[in-house]
Amino acid sequence: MAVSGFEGFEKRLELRFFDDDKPITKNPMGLRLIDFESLDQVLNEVQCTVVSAVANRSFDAYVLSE
Amino acid sequence: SSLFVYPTKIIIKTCGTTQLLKSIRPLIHLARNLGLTLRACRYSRGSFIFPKAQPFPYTSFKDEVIVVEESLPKSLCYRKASVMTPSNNPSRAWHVFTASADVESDEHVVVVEVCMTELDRVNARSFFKRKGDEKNNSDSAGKEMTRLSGIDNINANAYICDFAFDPCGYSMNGVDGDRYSTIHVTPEDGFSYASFECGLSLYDNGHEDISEVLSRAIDVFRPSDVSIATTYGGEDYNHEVTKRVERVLAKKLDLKCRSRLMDEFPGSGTVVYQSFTPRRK
Repeated sequence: MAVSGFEGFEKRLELRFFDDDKPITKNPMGLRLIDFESLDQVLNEVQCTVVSAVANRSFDAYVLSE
Repeated sequence: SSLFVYPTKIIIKTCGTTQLLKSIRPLIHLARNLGLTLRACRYSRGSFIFPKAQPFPYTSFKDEVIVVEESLPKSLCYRKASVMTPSNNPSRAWHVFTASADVESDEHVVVVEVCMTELDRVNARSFFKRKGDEKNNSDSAGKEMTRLSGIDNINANAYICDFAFDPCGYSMNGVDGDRYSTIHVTPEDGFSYASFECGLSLYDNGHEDISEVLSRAIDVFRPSDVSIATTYGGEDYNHEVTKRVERVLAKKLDLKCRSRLMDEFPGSGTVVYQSFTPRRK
């Protein structure tokens, strides 16, 4: 095994939320309303950046580089 | 690495020496501003190939758990940390921490996480940029890798967003209705690694058998070592699915299941961790 190389094994975090006082149907976009700049700042803390993105009616997906 | 944002769920998966746990507090804060309260948290990872290269707290799962717990509100009172260690290969453990506000899970999605090491050298070549690729951007080089490797055949219904890294390496996210999939590849010999992950429901009519999808994904890489962590939300654990995965991987890829571990997490479901190697190894 190499002394040092790129670490492929990922760390994975999943956070699930619920709406405080109204059904999610009143805010169907939920977390998808977080603006890109705010997400980018969070990712900066994590030490990665968005390199590609795609979205459909259900969710947003970002490919990140670290 | 990948990030998925659903209306009430965020999944973030990062490799290398990233500081993933630093995202917890700001994400909770951003959600709070939208009137959303944290209901559950799950942090998981395999054993690192280069554990000494990781920064604190990723040098010790105990320290990681402390950091996660300190980042979470007290309302997530059902908490559990577990290290699932195969007796035949202690260096390939699966680490899981969960916290939930409810003892029952409301999530009926099955998440399958596959980790593969020692990729077939010929197959791994697909994930190096070729001469002339430098003229193309990473998007077009990524599309070429998707096609050459056969990743586009894993789920023909998925729209694939792919990216080729320089000089090698590949990431993709697959989008199919409300279902995601993701693949990340580090093809360098000596520490080659690929991961495949997807979220699905066992009860969706028209969705393919999970074992067939896994078989096609693993066949892209032909690895010498495979581990599969399957998380069943709620009361959905299905032993027949676990056995079917073992049967299909044995029949189609000649992979033998060497270890099968199971653990339950309050409010977060059941995790099954299976380890496979080629039958002739």
